[in-house]
Formats: sequence, C-alpha cells, structure tokens
Amino acid sequence: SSSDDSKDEL
Amino acid sequence: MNIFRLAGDMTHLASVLVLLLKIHTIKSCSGVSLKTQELYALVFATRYLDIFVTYVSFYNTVMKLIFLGSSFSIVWYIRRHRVVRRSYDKDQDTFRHLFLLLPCLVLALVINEKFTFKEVMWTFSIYLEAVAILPQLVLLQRTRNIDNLTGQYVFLLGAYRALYILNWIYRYFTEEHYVHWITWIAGIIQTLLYADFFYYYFQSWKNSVKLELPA
Repeated sequence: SSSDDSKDEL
Repeated sequence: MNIFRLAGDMTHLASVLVLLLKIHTIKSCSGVSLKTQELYALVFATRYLDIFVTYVSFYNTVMKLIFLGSSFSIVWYIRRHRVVRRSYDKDQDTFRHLFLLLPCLVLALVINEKFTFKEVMWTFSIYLEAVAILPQLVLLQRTRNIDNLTGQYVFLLGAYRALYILNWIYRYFTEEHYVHWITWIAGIIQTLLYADFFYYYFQSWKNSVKLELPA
C-alpha cells in the first residue's frame, strides 16, 4: 500500500 | 534520502528539542498549548504502531523513538511536573480535542488506501498532524505575547512542513510510482495553516521588533 512505500518518511 | 527530506527532519527535530529544552531549563511552559502537544503525542503513537515490526533503517527507528519520547515527555512535563505545570495557561488553552479528533477519525475511516486497522490509524495520524497545530496557533493569537522560544518552535515546525513539500516534489520527479495524494493534500493544508504566522514572524524579524500577532 502507499503507506508502506512512504513509511520511510517520518 | 534527499537534502530537503533531511533538512525537514532536522528542523522537525530542532523544533521539538527547542520546546523540550525551554520547558526543562526555564521550568515554564507558558505560551505552550498542552492540547497541541497531546495531539502530537497521539499522532506519533498512531503513526508508529509498527515501529518494532517494520524495519526501514536505523535512522528511521531512532528518529521515531526520539519523536515518541520527546512528545510524551513534553506532555508529562506540562501535566505532571511540580513546577512546570503551574505555568500552564489552562484558561487560555481551551480548544477542544474532539473537534479535531472526531473529523480526522471519520475521514480516515472513509478516505484511506486500505481498510485495515494499521492503515486507518496511519491515515488518521496524517490527518491529525495536519491540524494539530491549531490549538497552539489559537493560544498564540489569544495571548499575543509570544516569547522567542515559542516563536522559534512554531517557525521550525512550519519550516519542517515546507521542506517536506520540497522533498515530495523532488521525489515525484526522481522516483517512479511516488504519488501519495492523501499525504500531499494533508501536508499542503498543514503548511498553509502556518502562512499567517510566517507572515508576522518575518515582519517582526525584518523590523527587528518583538513578534506580536494581531488580535
């Protein structure tokens, strides 16, 4: 999911 | 990681540390909104639910721990510290949590990318972060009397948001499949909330006078 990709952001 | 993202994280870190150091050293939380700090603690708690499950990098884990630790420490100081809690402007800090929490929760349940507990909580934290500064801005507006550190805290938070937008623009052009509407729209709204504050902050800086917001 998108949140998984952007989990590298804080 | 690009330079905008790193600079954004560093200003975010600086904002939290400025606030924590101010409270710790002068033993006063005057001008600081407990409501906003409680909302941020909730933002981090709901966003980093999987902190010990999903590993991204050492940097990410350490930063997450710092944000969780510092936000809960600030709340603890204002609510529980023998000296600090006496300086809390309780009568001025009247913004109701629920007015922000409830709409964010409903929105997260309706507009999300996957209907799972983790994903809805993550989306909720994105929406809540966008508006969590409001009680603080209202408090500043009300008391009008802003000390340097509180002004710097809000300025650094606003700078962090602006830098994250530059980071997204950069990533959009350099990475494939980097489209995150929910994060972007919430992030842009969040940054716009600081526009008014920024205007007065730069005015006071340019004229080297004390920062004061209009009534």
